[in-house]
Amino acid sequence: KGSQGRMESFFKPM
Amino acid sequence: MLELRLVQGSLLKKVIEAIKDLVTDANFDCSATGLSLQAMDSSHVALVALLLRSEGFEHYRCDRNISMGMNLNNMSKMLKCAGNDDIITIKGDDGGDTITFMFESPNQDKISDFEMKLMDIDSEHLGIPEAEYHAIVKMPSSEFSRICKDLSSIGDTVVISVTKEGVKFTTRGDIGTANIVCRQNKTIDKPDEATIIEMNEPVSLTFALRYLNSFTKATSLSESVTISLSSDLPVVIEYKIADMGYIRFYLAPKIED
Repeated sequence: KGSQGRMESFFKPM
Repeated sequence: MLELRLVQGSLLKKVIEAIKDLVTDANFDCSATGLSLQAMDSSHVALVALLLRSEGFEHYRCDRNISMGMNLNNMSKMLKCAGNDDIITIKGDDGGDTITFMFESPNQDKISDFEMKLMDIDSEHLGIPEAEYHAIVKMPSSEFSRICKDLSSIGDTVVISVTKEGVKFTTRGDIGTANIVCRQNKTIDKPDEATIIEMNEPVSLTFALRYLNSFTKATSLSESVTISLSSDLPVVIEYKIADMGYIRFYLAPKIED
């Protein structure tokens, strides 16, 4: 079914 | 010194109810711009961004930028004590370890104040760049809520695909499959009931329905919802908060193995 992505894979900490 | 007076106190009640199941603790950041919040769920799969602009408050005083850590469940307990028609004022002192919520009934015959303990929260703030989305769908928020609820009784995930035909929601489970297609529908008098699809290129992404269902707790804040999709970004589900700002939910897609 695919694995669940996480926010940090898309947006970098400021 | 912080003093924010919100005539339509029910908005704050609704905002907290919309996010409290997704996020346990969050820092509320107060600046001259307004009251904002960014927080992730415990598994870092979803993120919520809230903005209530200063202009939306009847009175807005924030002498310097402050960040106030709050437990949303506790905040919800206190705000539930406010009537739906009450005016809510948030008061705080610089460096204080509590915040006060004052509730005034519309005819001023009942005034309550609730003092809540603040907490230190270590939260990482993510930078969310402006992005060009492959497709943006605006639809009635109640319709989106209905679709997420209906599909979650059949499957755990939904594929959201936008083509020139419309936006398609597909799920699959042990009992079978379901497809719901919503076509563009601008030809009605009420703009809130329209479905508008702006597509730069076709896009198809898979999401966990559990999170989308949690986001729909914000449905009562806005008649319509905007879904922004790009193949390489989390989906953004935005509910506008009348004259004040927005609540945006970001959800990371499922990634093909």
